[in-house]
Amino acid sequence: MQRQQSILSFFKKP
Amino acid sequence: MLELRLVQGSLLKKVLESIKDLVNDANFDCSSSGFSLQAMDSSHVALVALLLRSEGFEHYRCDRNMSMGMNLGNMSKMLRCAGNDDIITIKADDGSDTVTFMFESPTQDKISDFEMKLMDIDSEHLGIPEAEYQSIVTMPSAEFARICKDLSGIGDTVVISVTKEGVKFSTRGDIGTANIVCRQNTTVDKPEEATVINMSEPVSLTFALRYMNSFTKATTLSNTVTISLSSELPVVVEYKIAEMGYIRFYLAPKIEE
Repeated sequence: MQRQQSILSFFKKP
Repeated sequence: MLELRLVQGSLLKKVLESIKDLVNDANFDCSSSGFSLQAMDSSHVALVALLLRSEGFEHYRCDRNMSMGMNLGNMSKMLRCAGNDDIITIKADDGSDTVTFMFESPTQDKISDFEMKLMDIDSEHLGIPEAEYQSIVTMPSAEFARICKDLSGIGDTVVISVTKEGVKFSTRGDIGTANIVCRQNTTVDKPEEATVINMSEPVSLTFALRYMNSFTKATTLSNTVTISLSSELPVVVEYKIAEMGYIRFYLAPKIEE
């Protein structure tokens, strides 16, 4: 099974 | 006071058509340097970053930084009313809750204005770290769009692998498997027909084809697309917008559980 990662795991809120 | 006059109005029409299905609402940020947008899709899997530099506009007035929240579906409905050869002017007064799009036909015999309500959108800009990508592929945008479309008939995900041999797009589904390899090819008549691979390290990542296909709606903006890949990072799919800026799509990879 593959899991879709979130963009928020890579790019952070300020 | 904000007044931006874009002679090649079709560029703005194309930008909206390429992002309106990915992002519902977004803040357009206007500063002295340009007109920009950063927004995520509702699932927080992809992010779009748009920049139209002020130098690309025939007239660019932005007295102070402004952020205008717009529903992209509604904005697209209004911009579709502009002709492909029309000049588009975007106008807004300070503190106003509306934005006006003015369309002028090239012969100036038809002038329309459309006023759209702005909306309050609570969104924070994400910090996108500077990264050295392990592999950067530049190829004809139409070829990339064709590959994504073809593969999505077979599977839901694409594995993009870059090696010295070339870039391989693979998928797998109930009916079988598919592999498409594009080799570096710089001996073409026109530079926009070339496939160029800059690889410091081989890389292989898996992405949802649904998003890739959505990104390829920007194909009309540029003859070429640049795909930047690094393990452990979202892919960047970039379409340059002639002499004005870019539209970049970031997509988080899928990983094995």
